[in-house]
Amino acid sequence: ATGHSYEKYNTWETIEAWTQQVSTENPGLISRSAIGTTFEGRTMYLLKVGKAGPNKPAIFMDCGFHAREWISPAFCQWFVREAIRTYGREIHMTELLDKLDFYVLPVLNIDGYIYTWTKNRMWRKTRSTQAGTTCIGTDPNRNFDAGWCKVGASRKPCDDTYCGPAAESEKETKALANFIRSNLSSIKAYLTIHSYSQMMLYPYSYDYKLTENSAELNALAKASIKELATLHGTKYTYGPGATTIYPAAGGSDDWAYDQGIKYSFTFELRDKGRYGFVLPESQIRPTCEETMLAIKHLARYVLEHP
Amino acid sequence: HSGEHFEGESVFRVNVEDENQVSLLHKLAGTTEIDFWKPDSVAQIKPQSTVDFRVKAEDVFTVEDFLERNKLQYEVLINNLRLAFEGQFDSHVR
Repeated sequence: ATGHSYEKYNTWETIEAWTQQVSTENPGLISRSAIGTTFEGRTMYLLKVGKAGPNKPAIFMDCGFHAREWISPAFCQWFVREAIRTYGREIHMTELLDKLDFYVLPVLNIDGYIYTWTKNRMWRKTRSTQAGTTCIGTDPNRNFDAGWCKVGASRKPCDDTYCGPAAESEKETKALANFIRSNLSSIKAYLTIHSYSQMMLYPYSYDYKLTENSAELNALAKASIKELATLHGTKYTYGPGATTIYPAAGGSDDWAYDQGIKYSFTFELRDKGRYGFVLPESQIRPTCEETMLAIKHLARYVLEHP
Repeated sequence: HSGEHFEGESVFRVNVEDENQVSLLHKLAGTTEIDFWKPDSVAQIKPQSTVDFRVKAEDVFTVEDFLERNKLQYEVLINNLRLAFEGQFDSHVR
């Protein structure tokens, strides 16, 4: 992974090589697998991070849904870095990785991410094509079978919030959904990392209804962002997606929750608009450091509430 | 970066007070190519919120004129997106 840096935005080629390198160099802690391929045929790598052992509960975390949100994949890489760096040294991370596994998907929308590096930095969607239109791509976070295309999504292929011709129409969302369906018995929490707005959201977004454990999710979000704020004072808001940000159907967090994963959150990382999607690399470190505190708090809670 | 250069493109933030101003933004989106940053689309704009969106260089003055004529309160978050892109690669590692 020549040229890879945790404090830089890395190209997909570098990230792909990095997934190989970290799993090869840390065989007792990290294993790499493929959960599918993208529309353009690229392999979707998943890293399983945790001390090797049978029947451990797991947390699934994905990054890189929306191509232009570059801080998101940077965080998934940073998480793996911290796992490697502090396992066996830092008591909390060591306990977490001894008792939990983290499934980390560094970039879901690889085709779109590459497109932002090579053609259009502002691209958001996948790069899939379909008959009947010259417009490209589906919004992966409108493509899940959770109130699919009911609200806050568009049925027009040219729109940025296009929900796709059908739920799970995208190879990328289908691959993620299939993996989670196949591992539901072990996955206790689902986290999806986006930007920007500095928010921690939980279901539902596809409806104003609340989850049966919304009081628990609310308290957990409140405590997690309190942890986050201790490092650099970064202020987050939190709440159910529909009322905290806006109603939007087809989201992966709602879908995961309805699959039975009772701890399901969307993180919208820095910032609040000063740079937006163009967050400078100099903010990768502070953003990831503070987000680690929230994720570790969440993981400890999940561990204590099986 | 062999693709679009975004020279002179700007990102606006508009404070939306009421339904009338929501309608005005729908009208603007109907006549000008707008890339909504937050919320994701014009359909999700609601009163008492802020809206961030990007416009092409050739539309910046038209958009500013529209916002001022309709007394929409706004600020320019990013003046020239190309410079912001260059500025994002500021890691000391580089």
